[in-house]
Amino acid sequence: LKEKHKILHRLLQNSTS
Amino acid sequence: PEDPYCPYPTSLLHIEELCDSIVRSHRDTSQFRLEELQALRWKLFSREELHAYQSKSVDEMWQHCAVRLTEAVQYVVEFAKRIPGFRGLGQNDQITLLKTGSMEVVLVRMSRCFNTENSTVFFDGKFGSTELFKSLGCGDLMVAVFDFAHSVCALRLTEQQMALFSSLVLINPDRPCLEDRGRVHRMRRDLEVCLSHMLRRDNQESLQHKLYQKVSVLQSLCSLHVEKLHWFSQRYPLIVHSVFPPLYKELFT
Repeated sequence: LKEKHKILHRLLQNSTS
Repeated sequence: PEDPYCPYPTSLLHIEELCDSIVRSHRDTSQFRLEELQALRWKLFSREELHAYQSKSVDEMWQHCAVRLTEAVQYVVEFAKRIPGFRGLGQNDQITLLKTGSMEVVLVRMSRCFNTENSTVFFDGKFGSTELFKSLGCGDLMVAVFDFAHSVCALRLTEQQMALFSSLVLINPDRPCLEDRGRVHRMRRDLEVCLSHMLRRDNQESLQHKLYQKVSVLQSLCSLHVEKLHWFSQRYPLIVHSVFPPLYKELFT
């Protein structure tokens, strides 16, 4: 799932500051 | 009573803290401030501007709307990340919840940008009717989306109520392919307690049932959107592949 949703995965990884 | 399986106690203090945190998250990740939208609600597109939109080719307008929708989705992703417990979920489950939930929350949030007095929505800095989207070739979808916005506006939700409802739309334990359904369910249960606590405080408990009724409409709107996208990408496969926002393609194709 992460493979197919690289961008969403990256957005989720970014900090929420 | 303390629930041994619940990662955090469901005491009233906790519920109020959870409510405040979700309301803050909603406010901090709203694409447009309510005051801004109120101030601009009579700023309509001119006849010439409307004509310019209607003269766009179908692929131009689809690309334009895909970009705008993707911007809105990114605010929803930020909202999700700030919902207590969400980042504690497995990464696959976070993706699964957002895969369908992001568009649903965008549609809920769209009612903030809607003026029921003249059935216009805030888009590209001004308010326009369904006519604005004529060149998309998706009249039925746009009418359905506008009708949904009307029905949500009719509930006159406060920002706090909308924040809670948005979190409930997102934290949906019924989504297919969830790896830890139980954890999502527990999160969801606390959010439901928050909503009923808030509605009881606001003396609007009848709203709960009306809000839950919206969920099925949201799901049909999302399927109609994907259906239209399928129709469009069959006609313009290269356009979708080459110029549509990558995040949009990840979520919807």
